[in-house]
Amino acid sequence: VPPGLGLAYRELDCDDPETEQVAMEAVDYINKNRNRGYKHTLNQIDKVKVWPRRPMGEVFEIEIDTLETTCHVLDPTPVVNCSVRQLTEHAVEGDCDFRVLKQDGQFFVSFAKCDSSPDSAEDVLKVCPDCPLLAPINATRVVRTVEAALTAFNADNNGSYFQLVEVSRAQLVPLPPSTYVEFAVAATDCVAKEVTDPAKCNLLAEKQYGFCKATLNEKATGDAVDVTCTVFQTEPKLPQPQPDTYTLTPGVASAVPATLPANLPAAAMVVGPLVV
Amino acid sequence: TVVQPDVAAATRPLVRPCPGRIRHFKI
Repeated sequence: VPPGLGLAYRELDCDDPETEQVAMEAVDYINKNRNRGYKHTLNQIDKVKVWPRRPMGEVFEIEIDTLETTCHVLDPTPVVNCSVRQLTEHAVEGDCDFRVLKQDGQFFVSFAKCDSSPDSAEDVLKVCPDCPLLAPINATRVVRTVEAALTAFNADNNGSYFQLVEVSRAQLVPLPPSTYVEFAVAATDCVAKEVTDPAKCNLLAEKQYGFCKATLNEKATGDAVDVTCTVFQTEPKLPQPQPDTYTLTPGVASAVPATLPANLPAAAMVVGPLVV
Repeated sequence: TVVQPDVAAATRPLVRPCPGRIRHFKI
């Protein structure tokens, strides 16, 4: 290293417009590369260091805090139009470390690592003593609610049979005794009204996803399920540049099925979100 | 801070450069 040049980083204000630009690139990267859970939005920039990079450019080492929004990652709504999940709904935050190369005015993510965690039960109950807390997605009541909701949705659906992609969140409500769930679905090559064995249905080559919210009320006369699903417009996904290292916690690992036969019929194009 | 009249007091930044502002709420 030539003397005097040094390999020191420069410190930048966390609220500097350049830092914020890098942070927004990082959040955009998170939302484009997650395939389960919800979109996140920037909450706070914790730290930033800017390293010189030879032969040219700079590397931003940045730590950011994010908050979960109410938009599922499969929802095409731009994150700026998504509401932040409120404390009373048992909010989830993300802690992320990024390295972003800035060269010729362009940004390239070279490293990303995020951990997400829900707010503590104590914090939620402090602001809202009666609010239901997040429940494990494999809880018996949750599984039963999702199954009942998906069955009800498909029974009312004149188009494709939709299969479960993932359960995104669930809450056990004490009074009245009920279970609230949110889950993602995907269209298959089966017709909903004609399905006899759902295991034989395949996802469409041109994926069509939906997002459902459902409540199962446990009544003395029997369970009553209320489900609302939004089917998203299909759109071709452009391949995203991948970093050298990309680590995600098990909680945000891929849940979308891998390869599918390419000769399946294409999904019908839906103009705008379809609420069923 | 008590200083002599002709000695400049150490200036401290009014705003800490990091962490930055909270946009929504802290959990």
